[in-house]
Amino acid sequence: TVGAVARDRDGRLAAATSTGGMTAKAPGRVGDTPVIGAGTFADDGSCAVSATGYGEVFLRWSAAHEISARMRLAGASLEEAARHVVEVDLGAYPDSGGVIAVDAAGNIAMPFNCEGMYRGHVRTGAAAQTAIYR
Amino acid sequence: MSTGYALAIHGGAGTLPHARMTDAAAAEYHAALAAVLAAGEAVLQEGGSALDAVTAAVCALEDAPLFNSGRGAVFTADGAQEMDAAVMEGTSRRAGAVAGVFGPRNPVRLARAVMERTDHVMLIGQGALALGRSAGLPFEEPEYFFTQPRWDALQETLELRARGGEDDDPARRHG
Repeated sequence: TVGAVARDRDGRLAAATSTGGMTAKAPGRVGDTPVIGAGTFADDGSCAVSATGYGEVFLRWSAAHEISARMRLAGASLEEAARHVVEVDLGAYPDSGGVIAVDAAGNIAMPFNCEGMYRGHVRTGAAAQTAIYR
Repeated sequence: MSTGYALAIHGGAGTLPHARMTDAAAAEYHAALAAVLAAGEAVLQEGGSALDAVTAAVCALEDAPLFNSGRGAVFTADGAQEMDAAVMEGTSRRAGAVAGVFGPRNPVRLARAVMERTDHVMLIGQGALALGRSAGLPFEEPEYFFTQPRWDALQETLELRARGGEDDDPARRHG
């Protein structure tokens, strides 16, 4: 699975996700990627999220929307909301995956509960950074 | 409102276990991720929208056979490839998604066509493909999407299952 989240110069947020699914998956199986609120979500008032991992878990927890809800309704920061969902909610399912997220201020969070996640980020005036493991 | 931009990308969490990752492979992944960031950042630097930036970044990821989407998509148990994609913008909460498609070079562009050209949020299968053709999106033949490592991974998984094994290795999910 791959994905991207962005905040543009006008403060607008967007998210996109794309996947081939899981190796040897059942034909017709659909994971969280195309399900808005589970693997992909964007709301200018809170955050944009793209997920990767064991899709059924992200579907059951409505993971991407849950991060946004924690920010809007509980006043959590992006980092707090994303970490709670990935490490506490999804943490009950070890190695279930991770998310990338950006908020309206341009903060970025990229928590995952497995050994690694191919990832990268860049901001205005800063060098791009890429990583694989913790 | 700040005039800064920010972009984050991921290429999946089904990574090779650290012990199996060679320096050469890691360098290849880092280079690919950097190229994807550059594609998305170029849009933002020019004052483009977040929606255009994430579309450009995901297209670049889909074009790279290292990652599980588009050209590097994994195979189903039947030896086929089925792709899913979605896009959403946060200003008006417009969203588009597709599932179970095969043929469009960039499934994320098909998802965006659903958002921009229909009243719907998700289309699947033949209906989605018909939209892609009417929108003039590029399609590719099966050979374009075939990669030997993904085919080998399918065979290994099927053999494991035939022996009654449980395939719970996250590195094999490519998800």
